[in-house]
Amino acid sequence: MNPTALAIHGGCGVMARLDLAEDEWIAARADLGRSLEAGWAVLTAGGSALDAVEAAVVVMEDSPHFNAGHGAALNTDGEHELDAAIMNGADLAAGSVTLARRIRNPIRAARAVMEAQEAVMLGGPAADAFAAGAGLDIVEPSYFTTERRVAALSAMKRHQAAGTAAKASEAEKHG
Amino acid sequence: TVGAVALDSAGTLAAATSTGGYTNKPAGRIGDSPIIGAGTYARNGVCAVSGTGKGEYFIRHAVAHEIASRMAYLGESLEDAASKVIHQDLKPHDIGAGLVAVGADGAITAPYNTDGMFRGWVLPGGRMFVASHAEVFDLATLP
Repeated sequence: MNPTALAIHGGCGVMARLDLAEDEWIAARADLGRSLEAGWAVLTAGGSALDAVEAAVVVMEDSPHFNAGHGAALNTDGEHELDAAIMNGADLAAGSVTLARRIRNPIRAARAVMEAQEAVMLGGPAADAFAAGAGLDIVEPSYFTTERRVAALSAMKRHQAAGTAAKASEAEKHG
Repeated sequence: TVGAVALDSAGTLAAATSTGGYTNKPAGRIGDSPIIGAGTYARNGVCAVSGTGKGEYFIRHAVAHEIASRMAYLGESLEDAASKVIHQDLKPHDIGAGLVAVGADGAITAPYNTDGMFRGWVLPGGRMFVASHAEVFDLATLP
């Protein structure tokens, strides 16, 4: 059997630790571990790399500690617009969704787009509608919102009003 | 932004990325994550890449595909190709950037140019590590 390998990231910047309270970092660390466990379980069972990366990303999308899915950042209108992509190195098949608002796990929608083979990328309401038609979990946009992201947007608005947006911390920008 | 890259026992590589963009981003703005070749890319025999950072520059530099191209056409190692893109190509832009990548041989790299990056990996044999800055936590050995 060939070697297997798995790696994940949960975002970069100062927020990767310094802006987190100790209990938040412990919780984020635990979720990173759960993400690795999910992906590794697929690989050690002889599953595909595609299934492994999807499983790993779903865990982080469901965690409030990362900027994806539940816990995603808010745009200038105070709304969520979610992007995701997945790619299979075996045949260069790929799928992505962008500006999605109601798909609980956008990475699952990207996978569905890839497998449908009619498009590589679907955007906005079409992406949401496609995901619903594919039987994926659809949620209210408020599902994605956390207090941390609301506070971050408020802080950014204050920085904008004061003309100090460039001084906003990574946590305020990315959470 | 979150992402994952993997190599399976059949030798297939895959990459996945998901994001909410950034706080106060313009409505309708699309970053690099859903752009194949920018924030996400995989090609068997070469590498799989998932990125995080200022997406506009990942798109302009076609970062994930650039790493694969350096490896395929110049023969660079995974670590060298990824490091050059993060620490040299993107350096003049003074933007935060990072990525995880896995090669066809199972090599893993995770360069970043910010103060830290949430990341994790599993070594052959199942030892699992997570990290944010230089501090690395050996969590467990997975079955």
